[in-house]
Amino acid sequence: FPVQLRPEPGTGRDLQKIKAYLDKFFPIFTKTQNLSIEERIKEMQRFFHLTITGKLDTETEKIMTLPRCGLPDVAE
Amino acid sequence: YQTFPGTPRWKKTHLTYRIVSYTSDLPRKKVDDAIKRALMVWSDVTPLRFQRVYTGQADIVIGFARREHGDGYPFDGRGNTLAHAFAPGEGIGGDAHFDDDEKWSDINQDVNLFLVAAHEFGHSLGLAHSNVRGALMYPLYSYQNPQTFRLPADDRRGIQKLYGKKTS
Repeated sequence: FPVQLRPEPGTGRDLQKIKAYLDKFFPIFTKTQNLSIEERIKEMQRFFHLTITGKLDTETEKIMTLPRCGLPDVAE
Repeated sequence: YQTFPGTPRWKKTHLTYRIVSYTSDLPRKKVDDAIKRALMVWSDVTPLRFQRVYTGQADIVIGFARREHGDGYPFDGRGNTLAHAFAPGEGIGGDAHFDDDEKWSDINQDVNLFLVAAHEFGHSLGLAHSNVRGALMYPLYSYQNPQTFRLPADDRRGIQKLYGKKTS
């Protein structure tokens, strides 16, 4: 049987989940209004020293599940 | 390390703190002790001094709460967000809130109150998140033995940039 493909970020629940995380911890400021979701994921991956893919890969998804402080990781 | 925009910091070295609510996970004495030791992490390397007050206003107000708790930043139940604190300033500035839906502990590997409080008080004093893995101000929680805790160099540099080194 063909392997079930994982949906790309940009669709459905995955997108909502990553957007909620990014909005909370890597919020958009006036200067960065036009950043795509891919650029925002890259910013998060840079902060956590992950492989920069711009995609919601396993490594990135794992970070999102870890217990953490509620303050944003970037400040205006 | 990073500081907050505008580098807010306390303009005095004698700061007061008040614990206004407790978790039922730990005896009050253990909470008091964890908070005191967490503040000492920072006062050991700077000229800052902390005095506990029991009534009236305090620079750093500390409490446990669940979900929406009056500051517009609701907690999210067990896991994920453990706590948050506000940068130095009047009113809510400096205050530290802990999510009471977590299972707090003083010694074992549930969420260790001392470690989280030490991180949050870094915010109360003006440090933002560090992207240095292993730094106290790294945003993700990881357990280490509180008995052998030493403030990492990145955090020490950050706090001493704001307040200077401890004078003998």
